[in-house]
Amino acid sequence: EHVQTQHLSIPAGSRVHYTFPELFFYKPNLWWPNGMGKQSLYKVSITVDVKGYGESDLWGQLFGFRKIQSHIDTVTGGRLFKVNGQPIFIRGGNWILSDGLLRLSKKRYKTDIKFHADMNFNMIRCWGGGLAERPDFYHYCDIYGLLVWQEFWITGDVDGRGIPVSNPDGPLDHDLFLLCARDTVKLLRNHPSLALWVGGNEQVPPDDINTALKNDLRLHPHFEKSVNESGKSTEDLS
Amino acid sequence: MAAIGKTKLDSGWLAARSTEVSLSGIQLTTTHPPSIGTSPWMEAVVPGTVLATLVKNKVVPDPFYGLENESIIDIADSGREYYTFWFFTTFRCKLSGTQHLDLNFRAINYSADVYLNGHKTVLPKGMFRRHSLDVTDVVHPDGENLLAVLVYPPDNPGSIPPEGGQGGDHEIGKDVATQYVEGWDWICPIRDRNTGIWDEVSISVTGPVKIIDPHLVSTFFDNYKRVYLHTTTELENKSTQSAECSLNIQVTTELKGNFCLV
Repeated sequence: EHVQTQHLSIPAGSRVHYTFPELFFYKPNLWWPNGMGKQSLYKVSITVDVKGYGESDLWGQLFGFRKIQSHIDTVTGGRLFKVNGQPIFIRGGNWILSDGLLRLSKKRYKTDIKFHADMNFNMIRCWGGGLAERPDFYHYCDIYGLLVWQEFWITGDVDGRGIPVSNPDGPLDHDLFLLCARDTVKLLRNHPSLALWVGGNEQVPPDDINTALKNDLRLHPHFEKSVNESGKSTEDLS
Repeated sequence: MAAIGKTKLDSGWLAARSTEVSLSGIQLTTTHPPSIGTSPWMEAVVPGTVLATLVKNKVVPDPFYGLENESIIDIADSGREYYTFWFFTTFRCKLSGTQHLDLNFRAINYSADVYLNGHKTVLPKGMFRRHSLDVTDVVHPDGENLLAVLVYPPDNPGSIPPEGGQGGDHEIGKDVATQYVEGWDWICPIRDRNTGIWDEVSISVTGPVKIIDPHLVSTFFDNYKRVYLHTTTELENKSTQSAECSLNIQVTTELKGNFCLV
């Protein structure tokens, strides 16, 4: 039942957005962080066949069904997380990057990230002065159940709070920053381990960048409704 | 006819300092392709950085041993052109009539000029952005393709004050790039500021229609019993006719071994 084919016509030389009718799953295996359950992953494959030509392109991704919520707790001021409706005590570590000369490898990522899981961690925080981590990093976080807190490229030291105070308005080209941020979100957004985007380290990005990021990263209204419904029906039914 | 899909270009790369190469990108990718063993060309680390290539070829010591980093000239003292490097490779791809070929860079630090078989394309600035070039019209369908990439360092590499400190003089913060590279309390300054083709390079073959950046979202109801998978994708029709498409999505879970449940 998890196969679906849709037909559409695309005009010459154009780009279109297409949304499949949603696929229904009854009690699918959920993806859980390390220590809370299995990291069940499904393979999602998309292919496009063109009449008179045959298979034109294909795409694949491992995907995990999970719902991650977080909010600032008014009493403690700390951020509380829930995964699939269950509160989770975050045990995490700081991550800067694999290697100072960017000699990045699957083998190193697998070893480092499994090490974090073996230390009984369930979150890795990618520091804003490092990288937007790579798909291979997120792949092993998906596999080993490490939630990822991913910061954008702003740090207090360099952007307005360091000694000397510098770059109070962040990078020179805000449009370039947002272009890179949007492209990075598209690169990483399907990984179940991606739990939180954060503007920067010890610093809020300049207002225009911060507002744009918050706006771009809002949950799409289409899902807002269903999340509320699920929130309501889940609470009521459970 | 080439198989649909992606092929990584992660071997056989060469590199050379731009100031030591007198040829142009057009000459390198047409009449005078370089070869390993002819100075100043050396085996390159791609994906990787200029400094990783220099360390691999023992042109400089490994900066993370002892005080070796002090013996590597910093970009602030050498100037940006010293760490502006050529990267070169070749590849083959036998396209059929209606197939298209994209050349993809998943990340370059900080900007670059790409030459393929004598054709130049400028890759704009930014360390954290992908680049995808439709090179269908410039590839040699049955021959070898010559690819040269001239990679420029960040615009504002900054300089390291004598006392060091978190992020040096913070100039790197003017660019959209990783900020630790001017040094921090846990790492020495990176002399080339991580200039290079630091993530995957690939070529991808498609037919007339290409799938771009699908987005998967799941919603949950009835205490996670009733779950929906919403999928949106961008599609590009690169041909000159309207394309009648069948779009298929399939979700499978890998069982042990080679069995899979659909």
